Amino acid sequence: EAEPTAGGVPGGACRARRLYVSFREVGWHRWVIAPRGFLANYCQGHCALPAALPGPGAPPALNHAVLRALMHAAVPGNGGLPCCVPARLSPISVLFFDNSDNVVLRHYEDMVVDECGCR
Amino acid sequence: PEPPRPAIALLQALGLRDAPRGAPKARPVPPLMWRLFRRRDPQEARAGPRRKSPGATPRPCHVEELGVAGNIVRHIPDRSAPARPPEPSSASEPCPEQTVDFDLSAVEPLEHASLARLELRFEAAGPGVAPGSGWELSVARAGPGPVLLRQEVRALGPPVHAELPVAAWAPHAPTPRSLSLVLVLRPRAPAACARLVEAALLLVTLDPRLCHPLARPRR
Repeated sequence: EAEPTAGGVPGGACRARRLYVSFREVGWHRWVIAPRGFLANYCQGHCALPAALPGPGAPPALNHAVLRALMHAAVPGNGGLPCCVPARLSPISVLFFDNSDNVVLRHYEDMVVDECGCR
Repeated sequence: PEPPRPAIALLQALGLRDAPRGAPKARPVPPLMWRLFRRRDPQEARAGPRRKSPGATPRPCHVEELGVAGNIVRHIPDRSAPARPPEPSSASEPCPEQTVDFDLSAVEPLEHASLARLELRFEAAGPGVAPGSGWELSVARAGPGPVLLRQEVRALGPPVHAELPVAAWAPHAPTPRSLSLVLVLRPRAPAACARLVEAALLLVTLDPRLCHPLARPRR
């Protein structure tokens, strides 16, 4: 399940959008004990000024991203805008049965987008 | 059916060779594994009382509750359990050796073991030992070789945890495909021998491929 964007065009400034990954949808619900799924989210939105500048509490903007946004504002089409990408991620754990009848708990880093930023 | 290609790619990204078939028989999930999962999964943790401290994300590649490095915890059942013969119950004979056998084929060569703990449950085959005397457990690998550990067991009621010296069985060598052990539980005072009812191995390993910080440390 993903947060709908208006007309398929990314709406608004760069930010995290909701994306829920359901293990049942992927067909893993028979061997994954928990969780049933997780909020992976994704990044989408404009990185033109002022979006390329960090909001309150957001990670610091890369100077290069601000430079590109400035260049684009001055001379559009030259080199394009910065990209909206994950800036902070967090892990998940998955509890499942493997093919040797073991109960396994695996920890995966960088699976959930907590924050997006212009890079 | 063969999972679609994107699902295979995702499985491989998660370090799984193929999609597990699921539990072939109804096997309960050990309470310890539930506990580790609930404390380990930040999204679960966020849903719990620890919600107020977002900074409480667990240290990457470390199993805090067990105090060792690792990002994979396996609860491996004893596959020799059904074949375990009944034990003699008279106190005059020495207590017999009891064997356990663990399938470690799911452990990848790149994984480093950081904890291997036996989870054992015994039951007395006859009248228990005199209070306070207890039992002595010794564990060795099947076949020739030294005793891996000797441990005092005060009572048979609660599960017995016996931590194998990891260096003893995985020194600089990949984890073995299987692990067969011989256990002897001797009463310290004359008493009937105890019988091993259930055995499992809790194995913690670290897969370095899944251990990579993304974000640069803050300047």
